[in-house]
Amino acid sequence: MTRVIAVANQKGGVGKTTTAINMAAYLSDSRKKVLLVDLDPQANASSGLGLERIEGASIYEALVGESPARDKIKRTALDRLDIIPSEVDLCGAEIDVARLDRHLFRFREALAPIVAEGVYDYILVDCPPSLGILTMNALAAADTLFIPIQCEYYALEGLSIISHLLRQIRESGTNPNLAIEGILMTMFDSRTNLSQQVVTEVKSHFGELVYENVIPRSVRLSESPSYGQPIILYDDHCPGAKAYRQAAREWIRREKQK
Amino acid sequence: MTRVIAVANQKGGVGKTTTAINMAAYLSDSRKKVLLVDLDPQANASSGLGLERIEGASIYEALVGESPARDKIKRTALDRLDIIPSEVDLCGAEIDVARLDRHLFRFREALAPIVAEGVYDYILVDCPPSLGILTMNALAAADTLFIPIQCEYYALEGLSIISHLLRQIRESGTNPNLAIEGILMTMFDSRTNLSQQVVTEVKSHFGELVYENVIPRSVRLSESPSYGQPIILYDDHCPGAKAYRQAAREWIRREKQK
Ligand SMILES: Nc1ncnc2c1ncn2[C@@H]1O[C@H](COP(=O)(O)OP(=O)(O)OP(=O)(O)O)[C@@H](O)[C@H]1O
Ligand SMILES: Nc1ncnc2c1ncn2[C@@H]1O[C@H](COP(=O)(O)OP(=O)(O)OP(=O)(O)O)[C@@H](O)[C@H]1O
Ligand SMILES: [Mg+2]
Ligand SMILES: [Mg+2]
Repeated sequence: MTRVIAVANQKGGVGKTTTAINMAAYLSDSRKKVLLVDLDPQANASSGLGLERIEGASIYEALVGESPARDKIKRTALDRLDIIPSEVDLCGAEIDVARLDRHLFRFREALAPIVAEGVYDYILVDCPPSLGILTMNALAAADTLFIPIQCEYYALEGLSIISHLLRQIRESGTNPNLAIEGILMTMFDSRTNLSQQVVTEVKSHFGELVYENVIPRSVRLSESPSYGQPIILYDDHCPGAKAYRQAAREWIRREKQK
Repeated sequence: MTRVIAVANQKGGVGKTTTAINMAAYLSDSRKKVLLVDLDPQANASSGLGLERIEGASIYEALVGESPARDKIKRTALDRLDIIPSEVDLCGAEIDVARLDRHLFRFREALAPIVAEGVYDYILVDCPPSLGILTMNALAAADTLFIPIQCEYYALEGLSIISHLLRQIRESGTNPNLAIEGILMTMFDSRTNLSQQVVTEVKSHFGELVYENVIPRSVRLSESPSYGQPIILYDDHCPGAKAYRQAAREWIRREKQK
């Protein structure tokens, strides 16, 4: 049974890509088979996993119906982690897809054959920092939404937009069953009060949905993409790596409890 | 002579809003008259300057031609700094404006009467983290582009997208004279090699355009928006404040040298 999880938050720089890469890596390390789809034209998830940008390698052609998404799947340095990379033609997707019929469901339809095959336990989708067509497509295709929230004031402001959006997606019938997979607090800085205040505030809004494991601010996490490696390969013993490994365990534990 | 400057970078969380607010504040403190336009539906620049979200207060109506932009100008806590705030109706602007004639020039046309009046020395525009209709409108209306770049690896990856976009805006005739005002390095962490490597790399790409004053990572800067205050009012003596004051001085010095 393949589940599709969108890693999304319209606020920029909150750790979506870092979370998508490292959760995917540690889930695959826990014997799960994972496909990561890079739906951001910036292609950070692709380069963070060491993929070169190759013309025509992205999901763009599948979105506009020119070729099946399965043809775009590439292997990564980790056995049970595959990726559909991004590249610059995705920049044009916002406008090109908006003009098509069923423009909100293009991604869902492109993924459907891969979901039906059931090879993957999870398909994680790294979303761009906006509420445009690409993110809306990801939310229309997803079973659940995994929301990284940075421990900063502006991140709190974004919560009302995310909640509003979720209600809209459900009530409009675009994806009536879309649920929240979980909320992961990122870039927690134990030296400041601000971080703790933000965590407390988010927990008062979302309660149980907030993961107990909080990701600390860690330089090694921001260095690893420059080597094209997830943290599990770059430095598996640093605080950032331990936190993502614990978060992946919490994900699997929560899944069993459902 | 009023100049329009877009503060833009499609990479998320690099310090666009923090730079737009604090450069606007310190420029207004140097006897310049400044208008800040919040073109991001997240409305971070508005709340960072203490404005409540009020329905209908954004530039949206001016973009769709229902009312003049001048009616949306509000005062801030600083004498020479005014703002056109954002609010949630801007979320709909991407799709609504895209359907209009001359959809790339709606913002330029909305600003034209304010520019012609010449009351402001600068109109700074805080852009969302995307290359959608709102950012494209800002680039079509701007005389120059001020680019904050975070001292992180993924920020480097975004440089090629920005350069490509700038060339496209000029060559397509959308805004043939768009130039770079400057590049400001943000969230510099002197404890890591990564920050220094990124600064060196950006300087090798953009040379003279990179400001000498680098903004350090500073907790006070990330706390100030929760009080609705620019850093000049929240804590004018912290390292973050000094850095933005120096950067505003560098802006004025560079302008005189042109
Ligand atoms: N826990 C962490 N500690 C330190 N740095 C981090 C951490 N998580 C992410 N970063 C760094 O912070 C920056 C922003 O993270 P990232 O790019 O993952 O966010 P994003 O939400 O995907 O951004 P965008 O909105 O542009 O897609 C990156 O440079 C990343 O390397
Ligand atoms: N120099 C700094 N030191 C510490 N924190 C900073 C600094 N500059 C910005 N921040 C914080 O980092 C986060 C990102 O900054 P900001 O929101 O200004 O970026 P942005 O580019 O406008 O983001 P978006 O792409 O979502 O519009 C914010 O929480 C902000 O308070
Ligand atoms: Mg990202
Ligand atoms: Mg911003």
